[in-house]
Amino acid sequence: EHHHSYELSVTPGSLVHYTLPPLFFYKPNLWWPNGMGKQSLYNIEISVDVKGFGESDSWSHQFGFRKIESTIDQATGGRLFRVNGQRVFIRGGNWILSDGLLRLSAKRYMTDIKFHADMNFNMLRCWGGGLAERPEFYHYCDIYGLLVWQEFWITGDCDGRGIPVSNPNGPLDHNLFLLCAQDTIKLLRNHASLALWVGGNEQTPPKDINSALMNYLKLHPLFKFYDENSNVC
Amino acid sequence: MATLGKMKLDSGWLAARSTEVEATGVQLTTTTPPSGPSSPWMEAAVPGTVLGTLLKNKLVPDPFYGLNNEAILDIADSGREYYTFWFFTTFETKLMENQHAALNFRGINYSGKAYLNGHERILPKGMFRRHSLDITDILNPDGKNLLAVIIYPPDHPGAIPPQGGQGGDHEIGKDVAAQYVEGWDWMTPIRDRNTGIWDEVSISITGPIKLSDPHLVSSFFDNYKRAYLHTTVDLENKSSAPAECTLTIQVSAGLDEEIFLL
Repeated sequence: EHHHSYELSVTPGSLVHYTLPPLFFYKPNLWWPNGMGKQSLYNIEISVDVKGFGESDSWSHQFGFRKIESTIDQATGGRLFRVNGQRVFIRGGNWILSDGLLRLSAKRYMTDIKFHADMNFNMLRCWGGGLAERPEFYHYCDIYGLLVWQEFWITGDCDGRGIPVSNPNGPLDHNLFLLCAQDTIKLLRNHASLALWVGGNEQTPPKDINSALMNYLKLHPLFKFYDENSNVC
Repeated sequence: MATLGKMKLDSGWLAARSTEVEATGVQLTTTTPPSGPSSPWMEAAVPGTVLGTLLKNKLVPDPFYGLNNEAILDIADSGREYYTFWFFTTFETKLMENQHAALNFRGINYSGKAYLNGHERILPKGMFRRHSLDITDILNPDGKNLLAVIIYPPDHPGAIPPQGGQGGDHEIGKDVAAQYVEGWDWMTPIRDRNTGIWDEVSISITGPIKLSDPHLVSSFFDNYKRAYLHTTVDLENKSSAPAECTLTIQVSAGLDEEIFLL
């Protein structure tokens, strides 16, 4: 449906962060959570050719067009989720991890996640004491329509609210925590099913970590601009 | 000539407890590589954890049955070196001119060192971070490469109090790693704290330009009739010459079950 090419040059040994012009779609097939519609996914391929060499690298991903919002509902005090503007009644389950020896095959993930979809769930909450789940986990959540609530690695018990109270200031190395968080965000951010990043389980991360995470994850100003000026395009 | 793209290293791995291996990482990947699964070396489960490898070789009972977990030595009692393991494998890769190769670990727990053909590379701490090592200049000319990786457990594996409890003595919270491994009200402790090469290992081959971390975001207008796909991507020029590039993006609708692409 869409095939676009752009020319650019990259100087030796340098790294360029390149933003492509936005691609316009009219009435794209939208991605919906389990039970609300189809989980339409588009194959996106990005490749780079170098003059005098040919194709140098390529990358592909199954992408879902969807808009996920969540706010605290004043009436209930609970978190209200909307997907593509529609309110969602969340039927969710806790997810720690699939196997305590981390034997995490794609086949295992497919079986586990389809099982939850067959149980009519539409959200999995990845608990902060477990893993930042893997791309294969998210791939099958994309396919079966399970929204994902992904927590970072803070739990009340180990970070300031346990018995005995321990690590009130979280992990020893905050920079390492934030480096891991950044890398994890880059690893997972393109998945349609990723609905919510959460600082930790039953505990707010230490102030410096929490504000850095809020900063990494805030909506890019460009999209705020687009959202607020919807006729801008 | 090496094919562009990613080659997973998920078979043919060996493992050995570090305290039972005399050779250094340089020796293992040059003069004295292990010959096969003969003691102290054993077949390894990679990706996986040390316990997963020990279970694969029936050196521990399966912790998920009965009280077997009680029969497995906890790292608090054994010390970190007991669960510090070497992993070893070989792979073939022959680069063409102006091709570049990277060795990628999508997740190790908790830190380590990789040795490739006698060259050492550090794998810094952290369970939830990727490592990508440029190995273009340290591949063997004949295409046969020897890789050894030593993996160290979390710095603070902690100890499990007699009464158990959520997160044991909480020491694991000092590291950036999964915390359930000290045990919780629904889970017994994991004796090796999930130490190991727990996620995918791969070799990626590119030309002079390498793509990384594309970011895709969609925005909507007119009640979802109009949509835009916003894309950013990093391009890294691994070569010593300027690169004139053509960047292409192609979007095709996923095929429904009843539609086939001829």
